[in-house]
Amino acid sequence: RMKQSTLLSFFSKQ
Amino acid sequence: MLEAKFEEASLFKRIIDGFKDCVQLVNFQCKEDGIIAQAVDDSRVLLVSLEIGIEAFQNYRCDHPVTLGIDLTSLSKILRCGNNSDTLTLIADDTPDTVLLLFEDTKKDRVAEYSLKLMDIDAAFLKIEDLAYDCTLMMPSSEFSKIVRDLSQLSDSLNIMITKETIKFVADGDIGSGSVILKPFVNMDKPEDSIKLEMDQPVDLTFGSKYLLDIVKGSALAEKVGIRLSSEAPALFQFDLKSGYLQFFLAPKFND
Repeated sequence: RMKQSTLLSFFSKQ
Repeated sequence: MLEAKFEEASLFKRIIDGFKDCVQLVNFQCKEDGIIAQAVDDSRVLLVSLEIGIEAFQNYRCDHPVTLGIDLTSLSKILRCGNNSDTLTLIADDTPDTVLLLFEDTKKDRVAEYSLKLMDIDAAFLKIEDLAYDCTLMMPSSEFSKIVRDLSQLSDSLNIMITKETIKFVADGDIGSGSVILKPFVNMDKPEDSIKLEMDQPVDLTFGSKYLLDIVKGSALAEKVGIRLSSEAPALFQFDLKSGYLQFFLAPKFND
């Protein structure tokens, strides 16, 4: 089963 | 003082229509060198990044940086009031509560003026590093849009696989499955129909169909879409403006 990742695991908050 | 005049209101309409269905509240940062905006959808899966350079305007002036917090649903209502061929000028003072939208039909001496209330939007600005991508694909945006719309009928996930000479889109769902296979080629007569592929590493990635359906709404902005894929980073889908771009960063699905 595929799980949706989020952007927060890739980008940091400025 | 901000005074940003589009030669045709339709350009700003198409820009806003390109992303208003995936994000609602957006801060537009207006500076000397143009307007930028960034917003993430509620699920934190899709990020929209907009840059409108001054060359995209007929006239542009911004002596003092100003942020316009805008509800895109409200803005769209006002944009529908103008005619596509009208010029559209956005006007705001240095500490604005409202932004003024001025539609002018120079042939008819018709002027329509709307004011939109601004909002304080507390949105974190994400820092997007320059990412390294495994594959860069450039293709007609209409063709990409059709593939996404066709295949997303079959499944809520769409798989994109790229090997050296083949680009494969696959949807596998309850009612059946479908795939579209493309090869890079150059059309000398109509260069905009060409499909260009640069590949460092093959990729095999899966994305949520509903996000791709949002992204292809940007197709009205540009004849071509640039697609950059990496196994280790969000995919980037880019529609270029005459000056600037509309970018979508999309987080992939992974095997649990």
